[in-house]
Amino acid sequence: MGRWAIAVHGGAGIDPKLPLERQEKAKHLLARCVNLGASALRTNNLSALDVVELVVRELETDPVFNSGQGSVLTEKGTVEMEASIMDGLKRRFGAVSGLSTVKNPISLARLVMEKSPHSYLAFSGAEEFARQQGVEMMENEYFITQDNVGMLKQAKEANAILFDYRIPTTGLENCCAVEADNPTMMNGLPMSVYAPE
Amino acid sequence: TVGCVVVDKEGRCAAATSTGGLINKMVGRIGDSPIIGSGTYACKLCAISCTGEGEAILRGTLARDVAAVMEYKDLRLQEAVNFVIKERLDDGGKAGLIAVSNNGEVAYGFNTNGMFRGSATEDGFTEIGIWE
Repeated sequence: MGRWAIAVHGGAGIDPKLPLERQEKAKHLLARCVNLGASALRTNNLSALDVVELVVRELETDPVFNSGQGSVLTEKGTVEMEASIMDGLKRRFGAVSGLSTVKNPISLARLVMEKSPHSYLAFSGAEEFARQQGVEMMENEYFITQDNVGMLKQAKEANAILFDYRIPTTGLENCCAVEADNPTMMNGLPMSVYAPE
Repeated sequence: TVGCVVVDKEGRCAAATSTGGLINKMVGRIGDSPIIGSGTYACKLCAISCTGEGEAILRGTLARDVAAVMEYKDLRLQEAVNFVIKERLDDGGKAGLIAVSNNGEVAYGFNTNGMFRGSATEDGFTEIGIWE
């Protein structure tokens, strides 16, 4: 018998001025998810695949991080979520992209792996598959938080349209290449818009 | 972006990543999280979940590379994570990742100013962190 282990993340690249109460909120959610997974592994009644799905569902359902409820917004103010899950033993995987109504994208990714002949479904095909599988689907408002509306506004004011950040900045006035030596920028955006990310 | 990697008592590894993507992204943009071998990967050896600048993670096939350098360069998990974060993120690429190995190790690495992360192992080690 081996030894179990678990790790979770809620995103990299954090606003250096993130308020302490936001940091505490994030730490509480991380601790809750680590404990949720560890107790499932301790009793050994769930496989590794079950546990990663269980924990990511918990993270998706809490608006603290950028996934599920609390997902960041596209340039049009909409939500397009994506997820993937992979089983190391048989190297099977399932992935979805372009979701805007599915409450837990990670569970749909697993259904793609287990209940479809494919590995990756996206946009309207993925939404159709979700309806066939009867997964929980929500109105768009469920996903859109005031925080994210504000962050999209900030991103637009920063005029940070995200192209490949290696495009030279000269001659492309509407493209923001990330200043590699500017630590407060990431992906052409001021770090502050990545608050929960 | 959120992620979880696990190895269970039978030594089985699994990885999962979920995200809303990047703020102000173009409609239709696909990032690294759903792309196996870039944002997410699991095999018999280990499981990895990445976060950060999707385009850089895609170019570096970050998740698969951790498994590959373990397999072909015989690196331990944390060494493999350090190597990939240091060598596979091209100029200015910002990212972080978490990983577990089939013998119950956990590891993480990032070249950003911080990463929201937590971990626990059977022998009692637990960590919750944000900054360096």
